Amino acid sequence: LKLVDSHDEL
Amino acid sequence: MNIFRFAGDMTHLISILVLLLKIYATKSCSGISLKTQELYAIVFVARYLDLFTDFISVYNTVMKLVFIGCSLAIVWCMRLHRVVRRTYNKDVDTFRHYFLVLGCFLLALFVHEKFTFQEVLWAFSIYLEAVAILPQLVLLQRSGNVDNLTVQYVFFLGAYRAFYILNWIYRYLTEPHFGRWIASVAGLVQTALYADFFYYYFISWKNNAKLQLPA
Repeated sequence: LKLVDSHDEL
Repeated sequence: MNIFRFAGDMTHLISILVLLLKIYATKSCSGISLKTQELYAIVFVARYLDLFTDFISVYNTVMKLVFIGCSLAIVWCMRLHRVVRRTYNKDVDTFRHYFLVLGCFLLALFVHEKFTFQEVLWAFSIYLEAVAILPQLVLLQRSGNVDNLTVQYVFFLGAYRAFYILNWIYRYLTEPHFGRWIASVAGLVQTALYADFFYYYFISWKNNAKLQLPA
């Protein structure tokens, strides 16, 4: 599972 | 995570719980637009495709499952529940929402962060969410007297994106390269659509009267 912050919002 | 975003997510969750409460408690979905609920189900499925591929946090994953689960459960309830479905009045829920789906998809094909399957669908879900409330607002204006839970549902649904706008301002000010323009602009449009509802909601609250939207 790669940790991304591209779409970290719901 | 900042307080504005958390407040927004909680307000969004409350709006869904209020809707579920109304349907469950009154066994009726009168005054609720099935089309808006279908649009929200599409929004969540299209946006949370990364549910099983990207892990951001337990909170993020749990909330995504709750939003997808509740929106599908509401559509199922309004379409198939033997008691509730009879209270759905499709004669007043006549907004042609498929045009919204098509328009948002075409826009997402041209305006997106990256031209990949997931990003185009993500932009599509952002645009669709901005206009998903239209069938519900049209239905509210058509059916004059609306029950309180439905009004509260629409109010919380509008308030959640307003909190998100504060969240984007906060993140823009505190994070160096924060540029979430697609979501911010769409979020502004989304909240603006509620402007007149919020105005009449405030008036009715001030006069302690029932909400009356001008036809």
